[in-house]
Amino acid sequence: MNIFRFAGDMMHLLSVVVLLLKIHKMKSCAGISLKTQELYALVFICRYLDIFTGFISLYNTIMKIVFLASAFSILWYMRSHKVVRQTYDKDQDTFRHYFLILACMVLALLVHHKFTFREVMWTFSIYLEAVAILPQLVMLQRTRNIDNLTGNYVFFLGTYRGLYMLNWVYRYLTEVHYHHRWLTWISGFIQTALYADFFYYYVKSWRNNEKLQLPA
Amino acid sequence: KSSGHGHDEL
Repeated sequence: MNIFRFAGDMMHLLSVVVLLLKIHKMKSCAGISLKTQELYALVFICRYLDIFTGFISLYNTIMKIVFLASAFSILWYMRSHKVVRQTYDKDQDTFRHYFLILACMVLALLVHHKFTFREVMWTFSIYLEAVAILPQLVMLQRTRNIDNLTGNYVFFLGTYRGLYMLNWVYRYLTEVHYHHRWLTWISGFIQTALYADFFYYYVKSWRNNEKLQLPA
Repeated sequence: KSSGHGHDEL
């Protein structure tokens, strides 16, 4: 464990906590893409298949449980909670995310480290996480009004993956057998790049102390 | 530390 990875995990945790708090406190999920949340739940399911069979550390197991629990509770709020579900603007959340799932699954079947069920599912989760934010970014562009909690949510998510890239550089430089993780790095780089334009507008709006507006 | 093939990252 290195500081980049730990900080990245904390940013990731913060992003889901911010989102859960917003939904729980305001009893509203306006501006949140349900499709992105569904993709993230799928990412965690496919990546943490070994949660009960493999043990790496208490931290690792606890964080996996926290991420799975938060993903499912966000889905429960947005789909089943009698008040919150009314605030989900379905007609703004139009990204056809099933194509993302299909594309990532095909790619995982073609490009992976080992052709085993667990490894292909893990690879699928890495690809899917890279694009999972797309429905949310599209929805932000469309709804245009970004409340600062949603902005923070996306900002923390982008920071988490950016820190993970520093972690990969660090591990590449310090660990011997870490050189075959190029697949993760490419996917992680694409994922972070997707946030680039959002970061630009987020920092600009923060600096000018104005409402965050994404260009149409 | 996980083996080369284990995934020890979240």
